[in-house]
Amino acid sequence: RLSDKLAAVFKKLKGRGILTEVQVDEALREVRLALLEADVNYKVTKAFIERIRQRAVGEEVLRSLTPAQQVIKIVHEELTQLLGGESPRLDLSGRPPVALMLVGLQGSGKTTTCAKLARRLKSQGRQPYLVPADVQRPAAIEQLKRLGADCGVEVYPTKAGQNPVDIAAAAMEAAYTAGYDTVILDTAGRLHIDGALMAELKAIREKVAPKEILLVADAMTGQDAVQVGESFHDLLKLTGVILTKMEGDARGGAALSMREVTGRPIKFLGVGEKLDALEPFHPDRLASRILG
Amino acid sequence: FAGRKEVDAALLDELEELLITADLGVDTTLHLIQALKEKLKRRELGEVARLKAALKEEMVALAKGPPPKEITSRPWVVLLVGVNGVGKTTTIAKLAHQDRQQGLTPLLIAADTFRAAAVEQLEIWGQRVGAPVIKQKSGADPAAVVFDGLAAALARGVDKIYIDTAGRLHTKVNLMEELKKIHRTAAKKLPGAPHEILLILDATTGQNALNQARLFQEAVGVTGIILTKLDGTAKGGMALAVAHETGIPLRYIGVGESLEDLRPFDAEAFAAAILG
Ligand SMILES: Nc1nc2c(ncn2[C@@H]2O[C@H](COP(=O)(O)OP(=O)(O)OP(=O)(O)O)[C@@H](O)[C@H]2O)c(=O)[nH]1
Ligand SMILES: Nc1nc2c(ncn2[C@@H]2O[C@H](COP(=O)(O)OP(=O)(O)OP(=O)(O)O)[C@@H](O)[C@H]2O)c(=O)[nH]1
Ligand SMILES: [Mg+2]
Ligand SMILES: [Mg+2]
Repeated sequence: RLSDKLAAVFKKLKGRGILTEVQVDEALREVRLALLEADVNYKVTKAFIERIRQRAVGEEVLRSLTPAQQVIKIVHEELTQLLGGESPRLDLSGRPPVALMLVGLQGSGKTTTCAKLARRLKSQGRQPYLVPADVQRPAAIEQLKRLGADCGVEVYPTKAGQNPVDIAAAAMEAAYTAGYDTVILDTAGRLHIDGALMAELKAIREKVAPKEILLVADAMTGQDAVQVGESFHDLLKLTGVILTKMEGDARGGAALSMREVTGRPIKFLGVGEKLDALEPFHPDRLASRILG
Repeated sequence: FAGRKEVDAALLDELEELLITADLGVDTTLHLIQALKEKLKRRELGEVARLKAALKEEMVALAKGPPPKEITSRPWVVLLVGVNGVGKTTTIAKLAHQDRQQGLTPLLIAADTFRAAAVEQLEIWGQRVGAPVIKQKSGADPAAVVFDGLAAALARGVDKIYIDTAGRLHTKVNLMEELKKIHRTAAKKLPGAPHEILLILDATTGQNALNQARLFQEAVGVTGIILTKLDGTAKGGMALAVAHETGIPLRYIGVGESLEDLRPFDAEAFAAAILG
């Protein structure tokens, strides 16, 4: 555990008077290892350590009676600040229907999360409308239809073989006519390096101008979080990130990487397979988890 | 390594970044770098090219596992397990497709009775591959589906039986118990079954892959690993630590969403892809 490792680093120095930079270096090395083991990206970790080095070699640590705890406190504060800081609320402003678009890699939890969001919005008094825009994955339309039925939210009747851009446009029309105020677009999982499919997402965005473009990412994602976050953000201008499968034991370092490269807030956490398993994001809790 | 002429501390730093970024993890990376440092001390590696070759050798050694089990009975029952969304259902389709191409008859058992449209998804794949799918209605006990499914499959006389299970986090005790029950039930119905238990790991996963492998191994025993989504940018380096620690052989890699996108695991190619 990091706190034990840091205690060991500073224990070696007990009785030698004030701490030196070399010793703080060793402490920072332990922090670095902890972040890498938590799946924080290599470059993101490096930048983070440099950022906290200033504070780590400052008075608060060097003069502290409990330097190990002081370092942990600094790291935790800095992580919390990095992870949080912006409003995690959904932007539902503007003339209805407002569109929310969920994007991400294959299997990250988009379809399930669409339904979770729909359920949440419904419980908040809104009128959500689910739109299956994944015509590629076998039974994807059926999956969203079932989930919609489970949470009592209407689902646009997408037909196999339709074009996702047309589906999105037609669904917005249908939602407007029927008086729904929030359209939740489920898109097919895709690789950020698939030019044609990424262009398709951009086309959907241009067509329906979603208020929210949310990257749905798996909490267990490793170093690749940077590539994924960057690519989706560069092309689409994400508005937020949702991390799924957070109720497991993945440390979740990918969250820090994605926050760093997109500059966008983590808005929700998926914490289970059932439709009520969606939580607002708490930066300090994730900071503790990443530190282990 | 591109453009580097000398083996020095800067090169080793670069190597560390390369390996960590490929998801090998801190322990494995330090272990590999240490092995290189030993060789350097003994003056066994003068230039960069030899260093790279030595590193590749070490990585291949980590990835190497026992050869795949010989298929010694008919039907040969394969159980696919893994956490949510890693590619179990799609991989079953790919494996069944491979069987069909080799003239074998596969049959699929839809034992994911929990997730919305999981059975429908497998049915569509079954139609595309030309493999019958045995299912029950949603919410049925997965162990019962397996029991009845095996009975029906035995009556039909097929070469291979694939059991698709629901994704489950290894940390969920009740779901891991359910998996153990599926395993016991298969054995009860057909002694020796399941003959293969394949753990599906997603190449985009970081260090959590180790916990997944450990717990699935502990729960039902795993006879092989399939690493999916290697067609992305993730390198899947955690597979090395998994293979090395658990001794489970890396069997296949998934490189896309179509039936043909399955390849046997090739340790040399895997290491080469990471080292660039
Ligand atoms: N444990 C857990 N499982 C989740 C969570 N969110 C989604 N899942 C599961 O993850 C798997 C994949 O979810 P999907 O919603 O199909 O993922 P997707 O991103 O739509 O997948 P594609 O459309 O194929 O790209 C399913 O088994 C879901 O039940 C979560 O928060 N926790
Ligand atoms: N790019 C890529 N996508 C893959 C690969 N294997 C599976 N997928 C995709 O990953 C997503 C999830 O695949 P599934 O087969 O539903 O995964 P699963 O493990 O059965 O999911 P659950 O049953 O919900 O736990 C689908 O969109 C698949 O097409 C692969 O090798 N490469
Ligand atoms: Mg989906
Ligand atoms: Mg499945």
